[in-house]
Amino acid sequence: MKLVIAIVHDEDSYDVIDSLTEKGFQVTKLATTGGFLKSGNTTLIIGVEKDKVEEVLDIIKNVCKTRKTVISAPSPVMGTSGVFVSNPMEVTIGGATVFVIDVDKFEKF
Amino acid sequence: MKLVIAIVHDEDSYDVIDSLTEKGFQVTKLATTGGFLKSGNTTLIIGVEKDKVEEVLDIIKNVCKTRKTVISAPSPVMGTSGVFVSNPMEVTIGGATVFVIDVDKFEKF
Amino acid sequence: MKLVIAIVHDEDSYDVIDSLTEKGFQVTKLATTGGFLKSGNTTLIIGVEKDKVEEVLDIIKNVCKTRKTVISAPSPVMGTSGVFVSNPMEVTIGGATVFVIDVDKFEKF
Ligand SMILES: Nc1ncnc2c1ncn2[C@@H]1O[C@@H]2COP(=O)(O)O[C@H]3[C@@H](O)[C@H](n4cnc5c(N)ncnc54)O[C@@H]3COP(=O)(O)O[C@H]2[C@H]1O
Ligand SMILES: Nc1ncnc2c1ncn2[C@@H]1O[C@@H]2COP(=O)(O)O[C@H]3[C@@H](O)[C@H](n4cnc5c(N)ncnc54)O[C@@H]3COP(=O)(O)O[C@H]2[C@H]1O
Ligand SMILES: Nc1ncnc2c1ncn2[C@@H]1O[C@@H]2COP(=O)(O)O[C@H]3[C@@H](O)[C@H](n4cnc5c(N)ncnc54)O[C@@H]3COP(=O)(O)O[C@H]2[C@H]1O
Repeated sequence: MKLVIAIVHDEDSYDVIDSLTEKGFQVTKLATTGGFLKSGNTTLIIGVEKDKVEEVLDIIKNVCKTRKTVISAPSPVMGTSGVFVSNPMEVTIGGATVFVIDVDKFEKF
Repeated sequence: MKLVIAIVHDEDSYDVIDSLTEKGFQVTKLATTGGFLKSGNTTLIIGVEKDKVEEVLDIIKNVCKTRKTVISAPSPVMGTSGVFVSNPMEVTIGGATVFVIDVDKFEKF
Repeated sequence: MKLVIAIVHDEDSYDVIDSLTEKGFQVTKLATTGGFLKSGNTTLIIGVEKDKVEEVLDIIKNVCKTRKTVISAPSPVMGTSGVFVSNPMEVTIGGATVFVIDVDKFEKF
């Protein structure tokens, strides 16, 4: 038995939890805060058999990996106040930090 | 030193924390959420000497183990609307999921 | 890779997080509750390379160690109601409980 502790972005947490539970994995969710940016994020605790750890890591990677996306960032048209055009802007979103820890003993009561 | 991480139901958390602290064990409580049912539950962190782990597991088991209880579930009397009799109904409550992890180093400052 | 799990007082949590992030360490913060006093405290998760564990422990110790401080506790002047003088009173504040756990595998996605 291993304990997977994964820190993910709030926006990705719903998708990754659903992907994990659809595959029969059990997950507990903690609402946490980033020490540096001081904004909310999500920490997942996933107890899983040793031979399934890679499958869990793959699911987290596919849903949460850092990726580029295009958002339309409004920017004022030169000179005319109040008139905005939306400029496509590429930003980086997502990301996951994952620790796998050995479990000495596992019990269900 | 071992770290016991126990996920229990909110209704059992007060009793199990009191039982543990009465026996001199130290406990930290986290408010968490179940990944599947998406409802609140409680995760306990209990740092304990290796030779006391079994005693901690016994306390968790005695307080939190899955058990049957009878609740009176109201159900409408055949045909007469608004008239309810309470039927005894057996339901399963409780349960605990427990991980024991090895601690490399323990400090109190 | 090691995981440092530190339970500190809320009042010390801002200083210790800032001290750790200034030194380039990464920290995740959990709002937790003490099992005995049932009051809020803070649990920090810090994933750190093995050779930096001592430096992290030193920072936690310097900021959070149990220490004496003098507070002025108001106490009524003998006999005259409503008149208070402040008496210096020595109290103990702070403290940290720290677990260091071995990490089998560490990934960033
Ligand atoms: N080794 C570790 N141990 C415990 N928790 C960990 C961790 N590595 C990452 N985390 C958690 O994951 C969140 C995202 O980290 P990430 O490395 O993607 O993105 C980080 C990183 O790029 C940067 N960052 C974090 N700490 C930094 C520091 N001390 N100096 C410079 N940049 C930092 O700011 C982003 C947001 O950090 P924030 O602390 O708000 O939120 C962090 C933190 O909650
Ligand atoms: N290996 C593990 N790793 C991390 N956390 C764990 C865990 N095993 C249990 N938990 C935690 O304990 C709670 C109760 O689990 P239990 O197995 O008694 O009761 C579970 C189980 O009977 C069922 N269940 C959970 N995940 C499932 C899934 N993927 N497929 C089918 N049934 C699932 O639903 C009940 C409630 O699950 P929920 O997720 O809301 O809440 C879970 C979860 O927060
Ligand atoms: N081995 C461990 N495992 C998990 N969490 C741990 C722990 N040791 C300490 N903690 C956490 O750190 C907080 C402060 O502990 P400390 O030992 O400084 O200060 C403690 C201790 O001096 C005393 N205490 C705690 N449990 C006790 C018990 N069962 N019997 C007598 N005194 C207790 O009350 C203070 C506040 O305790 P509280 O539970 O509210 O809050 C605790 C608890 O959240």
